[in-house]
Amino acid sequence: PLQSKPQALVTFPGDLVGTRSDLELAESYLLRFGYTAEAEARTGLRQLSLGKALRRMQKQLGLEETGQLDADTLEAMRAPRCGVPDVGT
Amino acid sequence: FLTFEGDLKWDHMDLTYRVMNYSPDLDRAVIDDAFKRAFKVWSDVTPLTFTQIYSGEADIMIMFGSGEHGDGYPFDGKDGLLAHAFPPGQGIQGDAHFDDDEFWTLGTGLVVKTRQGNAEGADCHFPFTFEGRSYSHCTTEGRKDGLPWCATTPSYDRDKKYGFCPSELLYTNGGNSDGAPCIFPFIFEGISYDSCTTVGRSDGYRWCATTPNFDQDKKYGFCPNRDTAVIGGNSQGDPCTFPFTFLGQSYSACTSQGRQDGKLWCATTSNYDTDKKWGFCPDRGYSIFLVAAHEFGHSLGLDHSSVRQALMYPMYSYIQDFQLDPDDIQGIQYLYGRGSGPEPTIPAPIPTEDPQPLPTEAGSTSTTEEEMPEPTTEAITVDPRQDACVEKNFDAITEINGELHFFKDGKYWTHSSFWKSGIQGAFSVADTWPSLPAAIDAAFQDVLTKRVFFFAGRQFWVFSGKSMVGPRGIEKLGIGKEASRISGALQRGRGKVLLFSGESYWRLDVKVQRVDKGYPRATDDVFTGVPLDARNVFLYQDKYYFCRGNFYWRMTPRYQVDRVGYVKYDILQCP
Repeated sequence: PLQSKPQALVTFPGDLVGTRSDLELAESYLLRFGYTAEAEARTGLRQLSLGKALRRMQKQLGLEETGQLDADTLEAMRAPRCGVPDVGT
Repeated sequence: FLTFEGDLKWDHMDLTYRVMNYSPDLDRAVIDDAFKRAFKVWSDVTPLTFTQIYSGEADIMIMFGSGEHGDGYPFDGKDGLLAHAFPPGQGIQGDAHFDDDEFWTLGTGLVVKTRQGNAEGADCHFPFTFEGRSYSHCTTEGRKDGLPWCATTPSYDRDKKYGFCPSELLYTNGGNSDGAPCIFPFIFEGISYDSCTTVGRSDGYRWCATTPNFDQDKKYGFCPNRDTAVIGGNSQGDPCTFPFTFLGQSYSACTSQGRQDGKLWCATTSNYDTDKKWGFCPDRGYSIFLVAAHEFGHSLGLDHSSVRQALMYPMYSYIQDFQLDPDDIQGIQYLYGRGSGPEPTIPAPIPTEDPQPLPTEAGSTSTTEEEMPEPTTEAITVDPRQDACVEKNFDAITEINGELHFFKDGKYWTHSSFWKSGIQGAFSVADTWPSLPAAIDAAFQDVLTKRVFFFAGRQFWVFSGKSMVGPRGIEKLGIGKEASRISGALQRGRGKVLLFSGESYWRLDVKVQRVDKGYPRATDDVFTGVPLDARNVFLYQDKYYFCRGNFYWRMTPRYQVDRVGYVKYDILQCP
């Protein structure tokens, strides 16, 4: 079951998710569900505002408020969920 | 709970809803019933009433769609976003949309509702035996007309109960042909088609003509998904093709190779490298009932809650015996009042803090009860010369009081990832659990009572602190002769434990010490992609482990293999 050579990752046609870095995942999640504003997202989240937005998201979802992209927070960002934003209209 | 800005709510109590289209994943009747039950969740605790209408503009318009589906808020393929809905109001307000790149079920896997036959629309029973052979999918065996069918009891040979499976040869959905089946071949834009196609559509739905010539007659319908259909990818609805070639290697089962997220997929032609046609393999899917009940909460004016057990919590988790949380009830009654429904009873507090799909508390999550000391601690001798890292495999592996225990020939070692103390032992089984045989097959700790169950051959022992009951025969648990030994156990919460033997598993009710009705079931039907001859099966840190030889397969609570590795290096952390 284990491959001798490192597993090749493939981008599958029609696969909307593809491979994203954790930071890219976080930025799109925080924007989509209302934790960051459009303007912030366009200029790229500075460390301070990322931490603040993460803390807000962690509080809303009942996670430990670390302000960091920790494992639990990343797992929550990957979890299946409702598309309605958590903050804002 | 939260309501939307301005406490948006409907200005009348007798609401209407209309289902604009249906996912091909489920029979239309199953979807209608799920939506009806989802609305009843809210009408039970308010004065609201809901009536389904079949034409015209309803208060709540319901539709399935993929990607961009007309409202400017596109879905995102399989998983991720499941659905969304708009707060009360005119037009699109109040409407609910469901992502049809998801695999819609009732939360526990494929639902294959039959039609015609002699089983009055009962669901397929997988596996079933026909002419002595076992089938875990619909089959065309025994028929000349190519119509897939299945038995609705475990044995067609015995009960002769059957029905026809969803297929385009039996019926279509929607369109303008009143459900008439496809006619193949059919002509569309001058080209002949001998199967369903998405050509001509931008929403990816598979359709066919219900007369030989669409160009002339314009009669069509949408194809239901067969039970072997893949989900999403770029071949929605087509069946897997086995074996298929991927990166030069041949695969005869679904695989997660090539993916970073561990999801199982397959090719829908014999060669992915050349044709690039693929899709995801069926998993447990998402409960259309639970997701609909959540979205209808939005349609009525509720925003997301931060209470984990609340229905309006934004993340999906499957719950078998669903009940509204007090937070949901307070929210909806704040908007609409109580109505004449029964006094809502507060559900028993669910001890879980984890939003994972496990219905309830399971295995290794910590509980507030006081840890039960291992039965006898005074005379435990340790033999550090006996090194767990030299063992090729183990008789049994399980977690007891938060520590993994590795049993082999009358000895055992413990390993705690929490204390970072590494491997402790070897200890003597006889010192800790007197009268147990040297070689055991499986063990588990009951999360609620902390009792430890041991299995060896067809016998089992139950240790509760210093007291022990056993040996007793596993037939007392209701396990038949087909199980010569138990290979492992998975705690499922709420006093239920799955016991594995051979290629099957039983669900044990630990309290009454009997297996539930409807078992054994085929391991392969739910736990796809793990070895069927696993020597050990155990739950650890909310993941399922299946071990064979010196490898383990780790499976997520959503039944997807997300890692394969060495027991010695990854779990025991031997140097």
